[in-house]
Amino acid sequence: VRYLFKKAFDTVNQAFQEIYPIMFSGGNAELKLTEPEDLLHTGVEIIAAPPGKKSRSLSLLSGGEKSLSAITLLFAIIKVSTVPFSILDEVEAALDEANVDRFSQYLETLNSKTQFIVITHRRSTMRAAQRLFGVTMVGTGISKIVSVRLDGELINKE
Amino acid sequence: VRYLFKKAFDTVNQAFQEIYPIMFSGGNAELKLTEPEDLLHTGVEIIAAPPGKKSRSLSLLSGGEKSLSAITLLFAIIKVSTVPFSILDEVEAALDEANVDRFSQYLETLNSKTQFIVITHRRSTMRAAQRLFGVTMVGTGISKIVSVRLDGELINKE
Amino acid sequence: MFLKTLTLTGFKSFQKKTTIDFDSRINGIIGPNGSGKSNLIEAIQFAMGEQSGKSLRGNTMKDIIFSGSQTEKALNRAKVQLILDNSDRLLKDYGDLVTISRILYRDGTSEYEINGQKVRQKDVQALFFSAGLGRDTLAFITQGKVQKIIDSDPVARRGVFEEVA
Amino acid sequence: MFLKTLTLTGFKSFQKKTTIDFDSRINGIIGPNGSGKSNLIEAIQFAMGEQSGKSLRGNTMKDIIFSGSQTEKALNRAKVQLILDNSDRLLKDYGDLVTISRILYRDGTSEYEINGQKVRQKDVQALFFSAGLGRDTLAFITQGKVQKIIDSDPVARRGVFEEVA
Ligand SMILES: Nc1ncnc2c1ncn2[C@@H]1O[C@H](COP(=O)(O)OP(=O)(O)OP(=O)(O)O)[C@@H](O)[C@H]1O
Ligand SMILES: Nc1ncnc2c1ncn2[C@@H]1O[C@H](COP(=O)(O)OP(=O)(O)OP(=O)(O)O)[C@@H](O)[C@H]1O
Ligand SMILES: [Mg+2]
Ligand SMILES: [Mg+2]
Repeated sequence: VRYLFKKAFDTVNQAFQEIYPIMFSGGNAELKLTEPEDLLHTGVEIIAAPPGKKSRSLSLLSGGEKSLSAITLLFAIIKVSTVPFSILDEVEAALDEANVDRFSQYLETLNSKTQFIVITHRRSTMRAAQRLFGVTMVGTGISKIVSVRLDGELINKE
Repeated sequence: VRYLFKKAFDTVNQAFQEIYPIMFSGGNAELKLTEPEDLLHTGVEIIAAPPGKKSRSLSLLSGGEKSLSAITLLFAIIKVSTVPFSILDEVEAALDEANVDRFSQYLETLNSKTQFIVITHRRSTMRAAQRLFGVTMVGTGISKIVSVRLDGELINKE
Repeated sequence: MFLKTLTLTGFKSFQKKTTIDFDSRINGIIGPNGSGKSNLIEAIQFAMGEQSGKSLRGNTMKDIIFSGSQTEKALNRAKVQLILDNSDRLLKDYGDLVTISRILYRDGTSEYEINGQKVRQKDVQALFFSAGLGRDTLAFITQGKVQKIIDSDPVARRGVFEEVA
Repeated sequence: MFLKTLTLTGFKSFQKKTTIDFDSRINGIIGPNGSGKSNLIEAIQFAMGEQSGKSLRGNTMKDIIFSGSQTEKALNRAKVQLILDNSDRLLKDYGDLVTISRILYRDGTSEYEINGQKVRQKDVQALFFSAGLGRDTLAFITQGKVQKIIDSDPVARRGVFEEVA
């Protein structure tokens, strides 16, 4: 068990270090074991420095930087292991336009390995989706599914 | 003290009942005291039913419905009491376009009583602002303020 | 393996039988606030063996059964069915299609089935764990929880790496 | 009363002296992720007498002092000054303009001033409380906290109504 945990940690850590500068357009990050000599109980620390910044405690990161760091960790895990499908509910709500674009672009590089179901209000995530499902609630509090086309009319309305 | 608390509760409750259908385009809501006979220790319950729906436990509300209910409570308080300035940090992040529009419109009705400082990524909130301040971070991790005009070019870029 | 079809009846705001075919690699779900988007995700988690009503935003599990609207009466059961495309045989013991369903009754009891055979909650949970989708997976990020992953305590994060192992 | 000017030096990512004149009724603040928008709000809370470093996202209060970047060295103090326009005399004991400032040193000590006179933290907090901006006010909603207002426990909500009273 210890050996498997360490191997999983090392491969995810390597992928995390590779993907972070892609998602943040620079900067660097890594994962660290809090107690490397006790693999059965050790925790996992995230050290992250957005571009141009010193690495500081995670609590000082901005809302968007926190979301993007978490998404980067998920992408690292998807890259190195088998995750048949992933469900994301408005995970990019706190991101600015540039970061949402990077998010949706990277999603497109992973979808051959993993199927994604993403709930979103953001335009560039909608554009990355190959198919959109609309959910509406008719006046009486009952949900229905409507199929939506990805043409301009929908995106502009949003 | 008890008398002042009850009076404050009653006036806020009345405003809350008035503003809720404006923010939600229908529906109704009210505030209730959990222990009306013990004004020194009672809690305050929020009962809310978005349009077309039965009133259910607050935990079943959607993310956007929760945000909008909290914003409605703040607006009710601002309406009935003196709040010199209010600072809102991306409070409308979970709202869809229609709800953000209602949020920014109502903000405009309150700004004669209260000054607002709002951090936002959403277009219609930016349009409601009479003045926009841009914050940028030059490559070296230092924040600077730039003044931005509210012309089309900025909004389209967002 | 991928999620091919989701069918739900009487689950939260989906009173009538509703079916969605997720036939693409990236499927987007959009709609106004309160329309039922997150309820769909919770239906998937429910069918995968979620045992806590609180994780589905209810006080008890029974809160997930359609409880009526201004015009419709409450129902007495909720049913969710998933059809998995297993043509890549990620699930070694099953064929091309795997159907998983769960019914919850007002008295709080649940009935699980895999390919029409009655099974226990543990069997459904084990099936998904063997496919890399156990309870600690980072692959499901529910609304508002993405920043909590960074705020969580280092030891709590271990589970994520144990899933990968 | 309204907030006319905010000036900060060495507060979080604002290394150099920075001044903002909030001369409108609705002032919008925009910018990319991580640029320093929420830091500005925390500077206002800091000057209003916030005593917990954790509420400003630090581990200790010292974390709010500019701690350097790839090219600049850390500073040893942070200063924030607020100028309030009090021409409506909401603050009865003061004139048209009220200047409030706070300095924090690396050793953790703070110095408060109102109109150039040294005061205690309690005096600054009392000034804002008398203007309807006490610690429990709903008027300040920091990032990510808006939904917590609905999730909070009914008794915890009492404070909001006591502020109004
Ligand atoms: N058991 C139930 N019966 C009927 N309706 C329910 C039940 N449980 C929850 N609901 C309704 O479902 C709605 C919430 O839906 P959901 O959280 O999926 O919205 P959403 O589309 O995700 O919205 P948002 O964009 O704001 O996140 C609530 O308004 C609630 O009243
Ligand atoms: N003491 C400090 N010295 C220097 N920089 C700091 C200090 N404390 C925090 N920072 C930096 O400030 C940045 C966060 O800024 P802030 O939270 O204001 O961003 P924001 O503009 O609100 O972004 P978002 O849109 O993502 O919410 C972090 O990247 C952090 O490194
Ligand atoms: Mg939702
Ligand atoms: Mg912020």
